[in-house]
Amino acid sequence: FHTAPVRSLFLLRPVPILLATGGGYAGYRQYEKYRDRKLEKLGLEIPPKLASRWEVSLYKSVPTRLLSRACGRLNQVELPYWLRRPVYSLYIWTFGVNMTEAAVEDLHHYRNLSELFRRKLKPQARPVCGLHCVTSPSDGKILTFGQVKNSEVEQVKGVTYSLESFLGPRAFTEDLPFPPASSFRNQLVTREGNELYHCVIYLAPGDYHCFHSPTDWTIAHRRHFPGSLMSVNPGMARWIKELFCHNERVVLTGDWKHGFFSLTAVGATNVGSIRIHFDRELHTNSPRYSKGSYNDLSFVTHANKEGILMRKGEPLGEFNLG
Amino acid sequence: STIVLIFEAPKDFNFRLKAGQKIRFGEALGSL
Repeated sequence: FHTAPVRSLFLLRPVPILLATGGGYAGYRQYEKYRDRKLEKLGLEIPPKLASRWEVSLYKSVPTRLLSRACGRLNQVELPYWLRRPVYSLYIWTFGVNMTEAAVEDLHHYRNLSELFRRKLKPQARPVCGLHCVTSPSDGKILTFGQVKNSEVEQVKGVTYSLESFLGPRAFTEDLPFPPASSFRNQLVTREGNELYHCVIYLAPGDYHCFHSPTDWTIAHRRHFPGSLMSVNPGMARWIKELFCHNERVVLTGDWKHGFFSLTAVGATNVGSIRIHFDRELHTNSPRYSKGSYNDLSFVTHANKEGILMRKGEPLGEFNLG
Repeated sequence: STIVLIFEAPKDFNFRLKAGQKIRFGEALGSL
């Protein structure tokens, strides 16, 4: 130790420290998993382990928007004809894409990965259920659903987020004759005896990424929240409370036959851009935005008092890479 | 990416779902 040249001392020091801390952290995580399995065997409910404030801040400091835009640019590079089949076949194999449902199955048709991502389906590939009043707006996995108690919504079982942070303050098209209701939830429920319901659908990378109207309704208002583009996979939704309130999202609100109705498209790292077919003014994943801001747009005009009428199953928008 | 539906409906609205299930566009989510 005493005879080693000074340079090698500096070289040696970081390596064992990193190994020791990394090994210690990994060992602690393994112990936590072992302990949780023991508790599960005893039939005890394990509270979800949420990220601490510094872990969320650390994750939010990752330039996900920049990465997302860079990834988007890369995916818009036109591939040479001979390279399309091997590249797209790798993507299809990796994410389990079902090309037999695509309107165009020939891979050479898609000039770049972005076009393959925005592929349309054959009309008969997704018949829209006529019996039930609410149908799924997209392909995906049901993360959670149910009644909204108080003003907290579950993002996955046991992890909630604030309804008011997620939708933002109620935009009333006309002045209310009475003071707003006590809780935010009660401001949304417009009819006596009604309840507020929610459903969260996670779209995996290989899923069909267009979304459609889930019911017959009129869309009166759009609110765009610029924000982070953290991953929203189920594991992250279990780990980061208020995840959906951090991320970039587009909230469409309006009315259906039973009152208030809203659909929110939440972006993610690889899918930073959200398009709404009838909303030309919407620009998501822009380089600059001010934290906590949102942009409103009303679709109610003098000519069109109701807003935009949407039929169940009608194309509404799409997620894009980048 | 994720889609979140939040809506009001009468008390007897029922979801036809199980958490974790796969679903496809156009399939039933729920009804009265």
